[in-house]
Amino acid sequence: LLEFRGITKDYRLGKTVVRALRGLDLVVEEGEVIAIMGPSGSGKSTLMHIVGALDTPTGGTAFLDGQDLQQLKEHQLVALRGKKVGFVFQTFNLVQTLSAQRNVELPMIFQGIRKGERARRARELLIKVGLGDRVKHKPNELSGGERQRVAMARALANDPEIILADEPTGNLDTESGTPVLAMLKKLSVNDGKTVIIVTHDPDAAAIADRIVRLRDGHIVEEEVRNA
Amino acid sequence: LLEFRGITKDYRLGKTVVRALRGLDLVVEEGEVIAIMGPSGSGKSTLMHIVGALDTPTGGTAFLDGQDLQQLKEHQLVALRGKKVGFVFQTFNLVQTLSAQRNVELPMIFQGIRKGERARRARELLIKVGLGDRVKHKPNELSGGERQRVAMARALANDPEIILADEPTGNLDTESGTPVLAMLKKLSVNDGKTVIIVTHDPDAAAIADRIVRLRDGHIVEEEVRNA
Ligand SMILES: Nc1ncnc2c1ncn2[C@@H]1O[C@H](COP(=O)(O)OP(=O)(O)OP(=O)(O)O)[C@@H](O)[C@H]1O
Ligand SMILES: Nc1ncnc2c1ncn2[C@@H]1O[C@H](COP(=O)(O)OP(=O)(O)OP(=O)(O)O)[C@@H](O)[C@H]1O
Ligand SMILES: [Mg+2]
Ligand SMILES: [Mg+2]
Repeated sequence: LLEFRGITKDYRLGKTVVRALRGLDLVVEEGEVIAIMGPSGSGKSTLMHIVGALDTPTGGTAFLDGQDLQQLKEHQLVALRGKKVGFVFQTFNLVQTLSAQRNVELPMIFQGIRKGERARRARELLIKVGLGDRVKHKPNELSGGERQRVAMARALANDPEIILADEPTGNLDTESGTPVLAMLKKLSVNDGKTVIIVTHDPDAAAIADRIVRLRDGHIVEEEVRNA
Repeated sequence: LLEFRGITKDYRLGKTVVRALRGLDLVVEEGEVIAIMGPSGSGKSTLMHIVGALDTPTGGTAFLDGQDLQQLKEHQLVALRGKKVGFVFQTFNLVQTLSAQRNVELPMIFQGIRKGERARRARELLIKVGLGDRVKHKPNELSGGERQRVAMARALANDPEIILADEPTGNLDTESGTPVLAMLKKLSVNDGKTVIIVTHDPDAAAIADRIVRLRDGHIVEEEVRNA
């Protein structure tokens, strides 16, 4: 399903170069739950952006469902992402002027889903993440963990094949985080979705089939949890 | 030092009212380390903003060092906060156009610290949080946990008496978070500073003298850890 080989990523900053990823291979099968872990600054979010086709690697090859991502034009990448990938950003990236419900509806507008169906599905997803009584709140009228859960609901709006969640429980206590993790696990076990989670929360890593550990832009360890 | 009694906080949203804090008492002695814990949406950040005089309660009394916060004018609150309180926001609140070093220098400019001393102190604080080689990076050129650590360094810029840190390790793995927590503990033990941390990270709660647990805007439990 996902095949990334020899991936490097350099950021240029004036005269210096920050080598965020220094050559790594990642192959993910359909329906797997992967946890990507590692110290702050080790390259996890950079890798997630490349896997989600939101950024291009400096070197290496990237295939999603057999398609060479580096051969696709921008509008083709946008179409591919819109249909197949749900992204929960580490910074949430919610639209500040829209309510929680409208934020979750936004990706569905791009896919041409009708208004009534959009509203119904958005409310259903917000109830699932425990925010049924906060649907009309704007992001600055929500707590940190509530914003994070709106971002999770939005990532699921178009029922994507691949869910990429960057620190989905970072702002959540155990009681609020457990339903989110259970939902992610179900998407894999029941619906065959592929889930990749960046985390340093052991409870989130516990739902993974495989843990990939990064350090300084390398994969230093892979741990298979379920045979 | 800090005396908050009968604190309520209501948010008005159109016709509905969200009662974020429903009457709570919090008394904090000088030099204490307090951990505030509780589910997402239970009122922790709301309480932190009131304790840090960044927001006013709907009801109740608020005294900081014997001063009635509700009798102070805006410019007096700004002066009090600038001198005595260091705040690490859950959303970091860094200035996007300034480098990490300039972000840490900013509070010192308001206190009239000279340029050379500001730069020296900012670099020293950034080295302490493990970002000595990222001082020139702007926030969008840093990882999530690195931004969080810049926010921590900035909170300590004016050597405040009171440090309020809202989820200081939310984006940090254990290896990156341990030095931050050790630094906060030292500020209390060595320098007699008062430290209040909102967290759901057990490692952060472990440095506290007392844990205050919130649920639905109430304090439901207090646990004294060190006699
Ligand atoms: N400006 C606002 N307008 C309306 N409701 C608000 C506003 N800010 C916060 N709230 C609501 O008040 C409640 C408490 O929010 P608060 O940010 O204090 O929670 P929290 O304990 O910090 O949560 P988290 O752990 O998710 O950060 C939440 O349910 C939130 O939806
Ligand atoms: N736009 C950029 N320009 C320069 N350096 C960058 C940029 N974005 C990230 N970096 C650097 O690349 C490294 C990897 O960043 P990345 O965000 O992938 O880390 P991370 O593993 O997600 O960390 P965290 O756990 O703190 O979120 C970091 O050291 C960061 O400073
Ligand atoms: Mg990251
Ligand atoms: Mg909060």
